[in-house]
Amino acid sequence: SEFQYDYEVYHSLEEIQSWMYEMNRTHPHLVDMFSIGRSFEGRPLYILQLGKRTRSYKKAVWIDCGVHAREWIGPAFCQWFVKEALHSYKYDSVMRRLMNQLNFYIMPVFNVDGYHYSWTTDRFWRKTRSKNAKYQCRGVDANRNWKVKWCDEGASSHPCDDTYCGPFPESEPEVKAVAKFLRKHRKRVRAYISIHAYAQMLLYPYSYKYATIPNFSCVESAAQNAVTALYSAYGVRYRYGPASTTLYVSSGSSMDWAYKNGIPYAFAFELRDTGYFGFLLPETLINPTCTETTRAVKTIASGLLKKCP
Amino acid sequence: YLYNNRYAGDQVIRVTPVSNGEVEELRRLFANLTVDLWRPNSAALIREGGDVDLHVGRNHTRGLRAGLQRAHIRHKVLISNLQSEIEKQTGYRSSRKRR
Repeated sequence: SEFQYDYEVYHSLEEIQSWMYEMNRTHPHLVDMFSIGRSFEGRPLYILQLGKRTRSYKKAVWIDCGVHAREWIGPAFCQWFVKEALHSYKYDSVMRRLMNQLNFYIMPVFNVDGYHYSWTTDRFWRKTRSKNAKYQCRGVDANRNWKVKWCDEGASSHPCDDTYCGPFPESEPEVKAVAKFLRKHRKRVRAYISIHAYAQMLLYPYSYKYATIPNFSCVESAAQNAVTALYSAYGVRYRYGPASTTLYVSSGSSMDWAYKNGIPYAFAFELRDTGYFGFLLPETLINPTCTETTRAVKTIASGLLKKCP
Repeated sequence: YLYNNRYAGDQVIRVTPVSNGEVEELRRLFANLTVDLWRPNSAALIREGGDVDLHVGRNHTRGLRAGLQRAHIRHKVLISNLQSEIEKQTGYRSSRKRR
């Protein structure tokens, strides 16, 4: 029977992992599933690779969700995007072209230990669940642990703080595994997208300084096109711009690291809403939030197939 | 109850400091109270004119709001009972399952 999976509710880590297996099993020509390592607590870090299998060289888009455990709409979006890509491949010429010409590396839950903990113990947990040698407090902010301006402004060196940068860069096995994968595939990954919540923003580098990126005009127009596509769904406005001025300065972020690592289009989405529900976005809003964001991501991906002057 | 009802009576409050003095006052308040900052992620990132969304435990809501009123800092309650909002967020599924 058709695999019954409800994309309009939030799912536990176990449900998401069995869903990934099912997507891999039922779509052998478009999906490949593999693990890039294990979390601090030993859970596998699964990736779904979407795209038509071809021998020829394909550019790729990386999308990770669930870096911060309490931001549940992130993993919901990654699942929704996979569903949309696979279900619309037959009838949506834009999605078919993207899947034929690009690969999408989707990481539905980056911070698997933290996400599990937010389901079982602390609904507002943010960090990983690694142990600290000297303090009782656990966890590192997985978006302050990257080797780019590590532990500078906007990060904390105190293990009990929510923005704790960790004992050293890439101290977190989850961060190290993704950094290693992206370093290995840096030639083909042309866009890095990290899904967070909440603020309704589309951010691009830099986070750690008030400076303009060299390919600003290309990235700026990609962001503008993306938020316009997003707006076309339900009229929801997203602000966009460099993270340092649009949101706040923060160091050691995955987006800055991806950009510094040679990925020319690096973005961070802060999905709905602007604070009415905050991290508790109701399940009734999963559909519109993911529908509009899928339009934005498709626009970013389509932009990779054109040359930016 | 989800999470053993640990969030019953907790609140989410939005504070909007309009001067540097109010930013400093907020930081002082948060230093003494355990608050879970939702936005921005740390007190160091609080800026004049920027919204601060914070989750405060039921035992501290009164103290915090008294402190904000004393300092005449504009604030409003975004979520008055966090536990019921948590139940609602995924409770929708159980009602759908019942249907």
